[in-house]
Amino acid sequence: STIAILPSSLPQIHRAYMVQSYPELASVQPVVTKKSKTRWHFGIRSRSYPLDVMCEIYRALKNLGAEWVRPSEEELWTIKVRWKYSPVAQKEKKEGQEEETDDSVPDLMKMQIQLFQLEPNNYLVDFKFDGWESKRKDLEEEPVVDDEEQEQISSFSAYPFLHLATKLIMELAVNS
Amino acid sequence: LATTSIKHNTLAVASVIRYKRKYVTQILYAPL
Amino acid sequence: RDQQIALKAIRSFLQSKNSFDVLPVSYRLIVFETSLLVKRALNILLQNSIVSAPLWNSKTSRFAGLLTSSDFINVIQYYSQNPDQFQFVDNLTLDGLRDVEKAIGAPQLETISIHPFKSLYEACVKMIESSARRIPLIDEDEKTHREIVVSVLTQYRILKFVSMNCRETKILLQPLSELKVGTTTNLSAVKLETPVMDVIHLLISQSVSSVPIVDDQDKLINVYEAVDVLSLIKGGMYTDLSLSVGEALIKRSDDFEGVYTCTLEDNLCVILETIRKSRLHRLFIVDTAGKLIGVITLSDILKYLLFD
Repeated sequence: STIAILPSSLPQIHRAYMVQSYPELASVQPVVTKKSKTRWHFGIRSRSYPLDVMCEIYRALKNLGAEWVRPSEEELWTIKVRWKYSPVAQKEKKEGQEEETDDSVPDLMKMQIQLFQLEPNNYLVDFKFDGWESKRKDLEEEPVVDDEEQEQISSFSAYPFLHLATKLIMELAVNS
Repeated sequence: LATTSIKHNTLAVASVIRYKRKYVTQILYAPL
Repeated sequence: RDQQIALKAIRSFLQSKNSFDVLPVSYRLIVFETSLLVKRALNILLQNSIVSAPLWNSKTSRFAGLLTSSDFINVIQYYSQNPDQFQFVDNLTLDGLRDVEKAIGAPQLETISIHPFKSLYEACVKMIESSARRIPLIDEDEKTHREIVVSVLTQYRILKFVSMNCRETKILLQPLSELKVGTTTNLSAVKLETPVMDVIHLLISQSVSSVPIVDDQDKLINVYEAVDVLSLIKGGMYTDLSLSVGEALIKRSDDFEGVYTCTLEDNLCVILETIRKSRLHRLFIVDTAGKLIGVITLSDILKYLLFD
């Protein structure tokens, strides 16, 4: 094979060649695509007092127009949220025509928000996608799906959930 | 949910989902 | 005869596999909300060493096409036509890229896509027809019937998949000189002193993704690629419209692997073997003295494998 890499195209060699011809270019630095590894955290951290954290979350949910199930005694640190997520219909709405909402598409997203204690005064708030609900079947339990069907249903898009999570995190960040 | 600290007014969130028999870490970058 | 046997085998391989098969068991997919600033998106691409990402419109909750180097080229083109619009460019969001396209009369890139379980052969045909170098794999969410961006498949990934799984590539031994593959006539080439804006205009006018740089004896010395535009914008150098392409290439990051060359004596067996081992997106054909003869791109290779 006579496949080769062109030596004059290697960045260091090209730079040396250019600086030799134009010394003033010695100051131009290459774009450092700094590989600063994105640091990922689970959920969001909080050092505030647990009840304050919960209060902040309920306030943020209220500001964003979300609903939640009244917390039960034994599940004080879990919030079952329901969020109306009706994206703008793609088609331009004709003048005067009332917004056609496609009834078959569920537009109530459910999310579970849970507070965990990692160590004394170090808490973690986690968000979990909890399925969709359409406004008609109010609070009806999702039919239990068997494993095979679960395999099928696994093709869901996380983007609406991620989008609402960003809105909630921004609301919390702005409030705090 | 996985999150990054907010930098340059941008927030990144991610969640690992199962798509058929494979696993996708879907990462969304959004402006504050 | 061997060449024909290999082509038949590769075609039936591509028809028997689907795009989902190419995906690793576990992978990540970076997506940008369309309300993100273009310059922020650029930083994130460079930081993750990627050159493209799908867009998601959170208002309509729909997939909004792909961000690619063509978008950044359009932004530079727009700026070169409206140098007073620096502020507009600086505050441009990803939604605004469509207006930039209209403002400079750039062709609205049709966003092709394909379902992950359609055959690889169909994905290749769609990319060749639309001269796209990548194709989003889109499924539909069971509940909300909205698109799911499962992944984005590139011509490089498909050719690498073929070279790793199709042993018939070993008998593609006919030399390039006997095949009608690649471009060897009226190739536009420039010099190191050529202004980088002229090179960018060539990328657009010839709708190519790279422009070879030659010396006075027509010897190949470097190549300006469409993805180099990302470093140009990142470095903020696009405002200096007199910049030469030689100077612009100083911004290239050190992990650039270099320009791959080959001769007409090479064959697709060694080319696919090289694709299996290294990330290359085209090969420049040179003669024994290093003079530029032509270029063979991944699209050329795919076109040959599917349709020759």
